[in-house]
Amino acid sequence: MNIFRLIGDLSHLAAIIILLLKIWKSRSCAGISGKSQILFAIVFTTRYLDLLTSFISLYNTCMKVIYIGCAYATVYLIYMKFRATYDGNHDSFRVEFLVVPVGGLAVLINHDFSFLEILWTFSIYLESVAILPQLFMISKTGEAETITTHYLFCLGLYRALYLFNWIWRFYFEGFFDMIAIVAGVVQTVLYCDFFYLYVTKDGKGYRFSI
Amino acid sequence: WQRRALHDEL
Repeated sequence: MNIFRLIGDLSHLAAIIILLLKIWKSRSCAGISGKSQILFAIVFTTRYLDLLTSFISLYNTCMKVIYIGCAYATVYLIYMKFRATYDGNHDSFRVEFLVVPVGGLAVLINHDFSFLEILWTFSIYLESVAILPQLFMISKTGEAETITTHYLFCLGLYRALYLFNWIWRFYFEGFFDMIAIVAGVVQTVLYCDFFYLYVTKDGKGYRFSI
Repeated sequence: WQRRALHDEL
């Protein structure tokens, strides 16, 4: 564990908690892409099946359980509890255009042609594009609540910090995982446009197109 | 290129 990965994980946890609390407290999921949240639930489910097969550390296990729990709780709030506030018209990104190519790529390019490894690879590839429906929705509505932008900032920051974690681990531990790194770069690049707007705007709500 | 059997990252 290194400082970049720790702050990255905490930033990721913060993003997940910010979103869950925002929906719960405001009792509304307006402006939130349910499709992205479903994709994140799939990402965590397919990546953390190793909860059943291997124990790495208490931290690792706890965080995985929290991530999966919060992801499904968020999907539940969007599609069940507060579904009346779900803005389905603007959440119109065709996720099959993400899942099918990512699934095919995971079968073609992976470290090991085994069930769990292909699922892990699928999860890594899917996570790199899972935010697209959310970014697409914001570009369609042309605005995002300030709290939503903080959520996106933390979410984008986490994988950017993981890039530094991988540099650190390559330098100090001599290993790297090309699949995770390439997907992590793609994922972070997708946020660059948003990062620019997040930093240049003075936080008074957003009217911008991505 | 050290293949990592166990994925120890979140």
